[in-house]
Amino acid sequence: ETSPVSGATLTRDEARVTVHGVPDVPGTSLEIFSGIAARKISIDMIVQNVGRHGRADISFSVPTSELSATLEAVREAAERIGAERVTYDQDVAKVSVVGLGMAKQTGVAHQMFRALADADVNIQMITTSEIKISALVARDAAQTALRTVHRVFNLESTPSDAKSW
Amino acid sequence: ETSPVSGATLTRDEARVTVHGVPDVPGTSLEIFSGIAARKISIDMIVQNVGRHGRADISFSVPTSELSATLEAVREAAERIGAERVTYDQDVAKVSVVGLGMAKQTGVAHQMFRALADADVNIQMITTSEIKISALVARDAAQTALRTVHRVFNLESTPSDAKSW
Ligand SMILES: C[C@@H](O)[C@H](N)C(=O)O
Ligand SMILES: C[C@@H](O)[C@H](N)C(=O)O
Repeated sequence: ETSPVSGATLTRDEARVTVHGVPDVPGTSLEIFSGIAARKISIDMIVQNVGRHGRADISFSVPTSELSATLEAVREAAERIGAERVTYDQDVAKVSVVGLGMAKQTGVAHQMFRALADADVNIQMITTSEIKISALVARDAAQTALRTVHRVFNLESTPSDAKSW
Repeated sequence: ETSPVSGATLTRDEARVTVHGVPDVPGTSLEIFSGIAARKISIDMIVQNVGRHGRADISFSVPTSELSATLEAVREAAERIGAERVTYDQDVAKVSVVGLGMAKQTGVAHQMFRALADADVNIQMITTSEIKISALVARDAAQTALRTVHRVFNLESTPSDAKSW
């Protein structure tokens, strides 16, 4: 039988940055990412949910080594656009399930969230695509999260499963 | 030269649902998606940003034909877990850029946000993976958004580019 999930990955060297209260009008996300692009900082996940009272929060993750350059760029941009504040968290890890058969992921997302809930791991952020579902968790929960996801999806716990990409 | 972006897609038949004020503890996202999985509703993007004061918002999109079944499932779950409320929007479309060369997408995300800003298209939600950056926009901005993204990334405007997957 073909499982919709072919693997799970863990990215530990990651820091989360959030710009809170970004005016929800065209041009503000551009401002934030211009500064980052100019410094050639590599970004992993970008997440924005719907705004509220004309403001939205934009989060993204960067390698921990790029955190201070990122904060410098982002604080400048946040001020220019009138965002409320910038927060960050270095104690995070991203756990993902990957699979080509995950189109319309409902069953897979449900199982992944069940795995994490059963392991008492809190999900801090969620982002998805047809081939990947990613959850940001606390770094000290990373190993537990990966192990649980491996178990729930019957993935072998071999070193190759733990590559981050 | 190989462009990191190989195509752009537009998905118009999409409705956005948000569960606001979800208690940010293990198990709540599971509750929301269990009801949806039980009804075999297909989900496209799932987005959750970091919580605030112990609560987070979880949004996701479904085909418009599944909206009422989704709202039924989600309102039940929202009540069970003590979330604040459920909102939805049928007037949305998802525009995405796709590419295998987008790893550490900073340049691509920046260009996509510039394209949308220049076209005065407001970005309502953002989700990313290594091969895809998606933005939820108002449905009446969909064509403009797609055209602008095609222009900025030098993609041909052929019918095959507008397939949604
Ligand atoms: C919040 C931010 O995404 C804004 N809506 C923009 O379009 O840039
Ligand atoms: C908000 C929701 O994602 C919660 N943190 C959970 O783990 O289920």
